[in-house]
Amino acid sequence: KGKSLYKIKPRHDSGIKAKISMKT
Amino acid sequence: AETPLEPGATAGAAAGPQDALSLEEILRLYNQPINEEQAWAVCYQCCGSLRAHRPPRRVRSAAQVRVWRDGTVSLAPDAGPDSGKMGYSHCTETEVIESLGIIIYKALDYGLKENEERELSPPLEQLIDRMANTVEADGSNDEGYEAAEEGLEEEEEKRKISAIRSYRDVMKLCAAHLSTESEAPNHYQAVCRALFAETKELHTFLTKIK
Repeated sequence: KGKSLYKIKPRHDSGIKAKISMKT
Repeated sequence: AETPLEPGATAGAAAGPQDALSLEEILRLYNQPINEEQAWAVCYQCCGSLRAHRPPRRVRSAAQVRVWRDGTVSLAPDAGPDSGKMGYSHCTETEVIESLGIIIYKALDYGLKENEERELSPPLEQLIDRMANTVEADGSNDEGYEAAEEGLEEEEEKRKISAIRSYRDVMKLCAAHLSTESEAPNHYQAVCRALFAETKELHTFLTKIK
């Protein structure tokens, strides 16, 4: 309970993390 | 009606700083990212208070996002050196939404390495994508106009979902995430209230241990 359970994958160039990084 | 500066202060006459925790404090205390439900909730609650409390403020860090004891979420002024310039003035609603989307994503990504990426559920990823205005990069934002034969209502609904232009649009998407949309205000407030209470509990526990 209260734990964040999530899957981690390798960062992808077209993924949301890359897109957000470009914005910041 | 007159609007108070801090929404959380409406819950009690003597709301103080101890009645709110910043998103940054929450992340540091848990030393892990927020979960998806908390992300939906913070998003919904923050947009709710932004709708009621203008002028718009751009979100520069998780330290500005304050979760209150009563489950409301407000935006504190940016304490940075350029606050008062970019922090308050000449800031459009879409710019605030964009900055909030980025901060929410960062809270979901907290602690992950640069070469790692969290797998988000498609609706949440889409929400953040649209908030942060990064949709065009993946070619998925087709505006939905190919559906000329569809009814006007459907088309309007698609337009609303594909283009986020207001806090209300964000809140509608957050509400649509629930099985019963009308439960959104109570549900998301309860999630944020629990987030505050659990973090406080953890803080108290860690303080005792120390």
